[in-house]
Amino acid sequence: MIFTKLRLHGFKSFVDSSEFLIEPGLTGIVGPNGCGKSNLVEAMRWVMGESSYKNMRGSGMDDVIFSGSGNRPARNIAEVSLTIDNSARNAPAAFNQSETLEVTRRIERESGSVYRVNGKEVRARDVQLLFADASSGARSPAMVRQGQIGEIISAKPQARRRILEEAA
Amino acid sequence: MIFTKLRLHGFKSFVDSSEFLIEPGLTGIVGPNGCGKSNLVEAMRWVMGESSYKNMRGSGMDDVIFSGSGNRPARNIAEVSLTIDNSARNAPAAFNQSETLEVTRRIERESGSVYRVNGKEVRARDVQLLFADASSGARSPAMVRQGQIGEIISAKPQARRRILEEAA
Amino acid sequence: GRQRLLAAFEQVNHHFKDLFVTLFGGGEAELQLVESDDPLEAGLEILAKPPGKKPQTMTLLSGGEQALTAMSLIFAIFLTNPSPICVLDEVDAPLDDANVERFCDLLDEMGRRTDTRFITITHNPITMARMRRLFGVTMAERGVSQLVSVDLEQAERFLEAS
Amino acid sequence: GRQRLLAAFEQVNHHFKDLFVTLFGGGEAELQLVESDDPLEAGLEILAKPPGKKPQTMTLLSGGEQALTAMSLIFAIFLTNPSPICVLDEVDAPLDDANVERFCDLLDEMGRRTDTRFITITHNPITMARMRRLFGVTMAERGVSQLVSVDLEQAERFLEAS
Ligand SMILES: Nc1ncnc2c1ncn2[C@@H]1O[C@H](COP(=O)(O)OP(=O)(O)OP(=O)(O)O)[C@@H](O)[C@H]1O
Ligand SMILES: Nc1ncnc2c1ncn2[C@@H]1O[C@H](COP(=O)(O)OP(=O)(O)OP(=O)(O)O)[C@@H](O)[C@H]1O
Ligand SMILES: [Mg+2]
Ligand SMILES: [Mg+2]
Repeated sequence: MIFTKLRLHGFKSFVDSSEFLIEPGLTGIVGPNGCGKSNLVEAMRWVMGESSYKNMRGSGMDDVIFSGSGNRPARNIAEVSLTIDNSARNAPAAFNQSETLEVTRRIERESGSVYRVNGKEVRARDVQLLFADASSGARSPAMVRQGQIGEIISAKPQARRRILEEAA
Repeated sequence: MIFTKLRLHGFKSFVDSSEFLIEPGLTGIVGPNGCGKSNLVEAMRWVMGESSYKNMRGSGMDDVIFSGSGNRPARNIAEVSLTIDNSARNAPAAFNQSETLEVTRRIERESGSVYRVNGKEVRARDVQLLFADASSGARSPAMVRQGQIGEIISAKPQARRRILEEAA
Repeated sequence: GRQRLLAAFEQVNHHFKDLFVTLFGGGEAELQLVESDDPLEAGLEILAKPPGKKPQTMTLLSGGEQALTAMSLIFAIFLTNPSPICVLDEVDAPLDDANVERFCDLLDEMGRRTDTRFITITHNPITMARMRRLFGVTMAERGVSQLVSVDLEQAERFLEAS
Repeated sequence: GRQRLLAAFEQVNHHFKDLFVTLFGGGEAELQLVESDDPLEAGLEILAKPPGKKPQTMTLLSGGEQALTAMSLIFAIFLTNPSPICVLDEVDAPLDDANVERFCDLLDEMGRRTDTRFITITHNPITMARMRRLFGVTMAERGVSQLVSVDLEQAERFLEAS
């Protein structure tokens, strides 16, 4: 499974439809404080099935929906799509017939999230397992949030062991 | 009260006698990771009467004593002195007769700390009050430890109120 | 006790609002005492709205925005009761270049308003350039620190030191 | 369950020791399972000794040393089970210039050993220069983010953007 593209619409400060091409090697993301860099990568963790709004820095999952700015009114829907190249056919059986997998998560204010893979509605759990099988996912040790390095250092030994469990 | 000089001997990585002149305006401290910058300013908080070894990043107060390096054996004594210009005569009465105040703290392995002001032994409490009276001290909001900004942000409202109490 | 805390709170809040607008170039913020009518039992809540954005919980702000907000609080408390010495250990770490300049402008302003001596530990070349003087800490001998006076050019070579 | 965790622990520990020495240019470190004989109940302890220094509790290490040690653990876990994507949000913030270069060397090495695509958020010009490509996030319209492809020179102007 190769990640190739991330699309955002209405997700936090990305109110307009935005497309992020994910290419091989090292990609850097730059910009001033508060411009949306962390929001961009949070969208990836969110579409992979992040279930805790706290890991999205919110006080409710609706906090990921664009809440308005100087000129723009708040939105009621946020949608993120992650496109995966599956030509190596190493996705879980349920999804392995397709060359390309498009995983989409859409949230509507006060109605919760709906997940789709290639247009077909699935449960959050199916999406989480899809990524877990690829040693990936919202809680993968390879997704290092801003400030998480400090958390690992100050974590109690029991909490650190749990990070190890994610790898086992 | 004007702070003019900090002397360290055997304090953490400052095993050799070192003198830091504190001059007016903005002074920058630079150097590679792990070279001792935070250790230097920790010495100031320590001589001001910091009572908790956790605020010294240790697991016991003896951790501030030089514990040895590649070539050097561990020491058994650490001493820090802070020189204060009191020409404005605004120190607490007990110490206000002197033009200059030299506050010294000395720790001996497994025997605890001894404080002196101008050579005369005093209690830790006297030193803490001396600095508190000058709106200063180890716990002063003006002493911002590495990573403390993050702590303030993630602090519970009750803990943040306590920071305010330091100012009142 | 209670009166003094409330008086301090009012003063700190006044400074906090000003400092926030200075550091963010706009927007608004304020402090609130919450959870109890008794100030000695209350929590200190921070409400912050960067320019052009909707007011949000602190958690939704970016790393740099949170740092600037916390810095506004620290300096607001500082101005309410200035101390002879102020030590800042790598507080500029999460800031972009424009905000580092604003942070240094703030230090200059604090230097004008008080007699406080400031000690700033930094890895940032912009901050280094704004200091009146620089000291380098080295470990020429492994595990042993030495303090030495440096100029800006030497300091920048320091960054490559290891 | 227990067997798998122990096997993972051995592999991670092996990678961790190597990565630590690589990032620190020497010294030694290891992981330990503590507090219980049952790995599913144990705690994960980190013992680290930077080159030329005595082994000490993690708390006594400097901010940058702690970051490099945690980074060794994260990449050790990563190497044990590489994922197709790795996102690093400002992990270089506490590092001095020499250590930022070592961090980037490590990313290059990870890139050679795996097919993983790396996304690195950074304010550091050294890191930017080591990336294969750069994307800038702007807020030309307040509160609204836009993604745009940039080259290194544009990125450096970005840093002054606000
Ligand atoms: N639901 C939302 N609607 C609109 N704006 C939002 C929403 N959630 C967060 N934001 C805004 O997004 C901004 C934070 O963006 P982000 O954390 O991505 O910044 P950043 O580029 O990572 O900055 P830094 O370099 O400081 O870490 C905040 O100003 C916040 O107000
Ligand atoms: N009692 C001690 N004896 C000898 N060395 C010590 C002692 N306590 C701490 N150290 C060493 O001091 C170093 C930490 O120094 P310090 O925290 O001042 O670094 P720093 O210059 O602030 O680095 P950074 O830029 O990463 O924050 C550590 O390597 C630690 O091993
Ligand atoms: Mg961020
Ligand atoms: Mg430090």
